[in-house]
Amino acid sequence: RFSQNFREVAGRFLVSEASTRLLVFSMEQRLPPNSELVQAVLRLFQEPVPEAALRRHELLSPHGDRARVTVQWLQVRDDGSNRTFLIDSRPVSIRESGWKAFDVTEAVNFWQQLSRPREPLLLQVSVQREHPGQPASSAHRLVRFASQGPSGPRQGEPQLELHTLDLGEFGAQGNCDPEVPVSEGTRCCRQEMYIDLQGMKWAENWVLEPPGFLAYECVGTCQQPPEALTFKWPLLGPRQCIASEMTSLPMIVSVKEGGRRRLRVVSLPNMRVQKCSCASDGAPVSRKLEP
Amino acid sequence: VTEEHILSSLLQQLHLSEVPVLDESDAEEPVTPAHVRAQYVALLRRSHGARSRGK
Repeated sequence: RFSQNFREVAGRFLVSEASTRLLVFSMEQRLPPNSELVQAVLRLFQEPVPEAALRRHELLSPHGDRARVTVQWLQVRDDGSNRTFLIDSRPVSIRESGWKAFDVTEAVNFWQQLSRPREPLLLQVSVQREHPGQPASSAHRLVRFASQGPSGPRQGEPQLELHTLDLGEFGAQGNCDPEVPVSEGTRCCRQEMYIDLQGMKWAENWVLEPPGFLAYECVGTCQQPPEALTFKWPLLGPRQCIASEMTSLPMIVSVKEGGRRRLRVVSLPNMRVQKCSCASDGAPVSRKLEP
Repeated sequence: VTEEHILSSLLQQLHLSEVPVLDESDAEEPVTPAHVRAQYVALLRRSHGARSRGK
């Protein structure tokens, strides 16, 4: 595209080398109320490849014995159309068998954003050549995962593992109790903090409203989760008490325009803490689901 | 939220690089026009009610 020398050529997707499966997980009552999803893991059981097939593969296409497994979240819209979001993708070896784990935290986060608790979580799992365009490798055809069975749980059936934290224990507690002084043991809360604008020299005769405002601040500590997660995020820090929601501060200021003095309204973003929460630095931030 | 933070945000909103110098006549209490007060109250109400869509 955008090349001076070549005219853009649009292609159509005619042949798919991928085998794709759709996994359906009912999510009703899977996430406890007042809890925070910390991680979601999809576990697929890769079935062993028969020896004869392995030997045939080696003879026919010696180009590598790995395939790429890709997990996508599938959203079915009200108008019947659907769209997919890449969630996780990694190579697997056809020589291995056993449980393979994929991080599908973002898929569950997308599902939560739909706010439709009765709708199932749809995960599309496809197995492709490890490198598109690789000559004559058909290793991916030998990768098979045990599938969901229509008649109840079976050996090796795909599993969705949800790691949640009870916010009653690991979350913030709303506003601090003004009667109780903040101490080491105080759980994360929002504390009143008044900012006196009239006391600021530079604001004199310039900022006319407000004379001051409640900015609040987040104080206290957060309980740390005991459990080791399946996927470790290398930069994950401890849970801290942070301002998770902020709101703006409108002001009336006096400005000079054309030598004349005028009053104007401005709004300063992110000036007041609306909500405090416990969160970890370095935790992945999920994408917002656009309409 | 610190004093510096408020000042730099206000200068940014007004596209100013420094605090305006006010002369004597500016020190008189101006009358706030009704439309300015209405806009201010509307923003105030919205900022107290609005929740950013954060986690």
